[in-house]
Amino acid sequence: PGEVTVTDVTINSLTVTFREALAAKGFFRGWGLE
Amino acid sequence: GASEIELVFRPHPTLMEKDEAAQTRYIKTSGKATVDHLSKYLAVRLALEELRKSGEASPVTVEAASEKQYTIYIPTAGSQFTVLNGSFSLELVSEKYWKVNKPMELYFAPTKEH
Repeated sequence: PGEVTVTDVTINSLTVTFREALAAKGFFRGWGLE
Repeated sequence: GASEIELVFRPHPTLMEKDEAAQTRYIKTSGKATVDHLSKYLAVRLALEELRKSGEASPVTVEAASEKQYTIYIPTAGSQFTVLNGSFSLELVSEKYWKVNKPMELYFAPTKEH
């Protein structure tokens, strides 16, 4: 999927992590992800 | 904990300029993330990418640039787009609107000022 960026975002004390890629293949479940 | 959600995130086809943030984004996050989290994430990412292009990506300028607000939409029946409530979790959005077992497709556009 190329480079995967990881970003944490906090709102009202709840922090969640976002991971982003430029392609679904190799990144999303069932899209070539081993 | 909440299951992981997969998102296909694109600019709104009519509310965004064609060349504005045109890339499709493939995102994974927790189902407990809210629509507001996603909106803030987008603002930070777009600000960072824009500032990196201009060579000014300091933490202070990214913080200032990411103040821009975005509204998140989900496609619904009849080629319509529904505005998502910021407090909804992505898990709730998936259960209430998406209802299928595939990556959820969402759209964004700058929030209109009132």
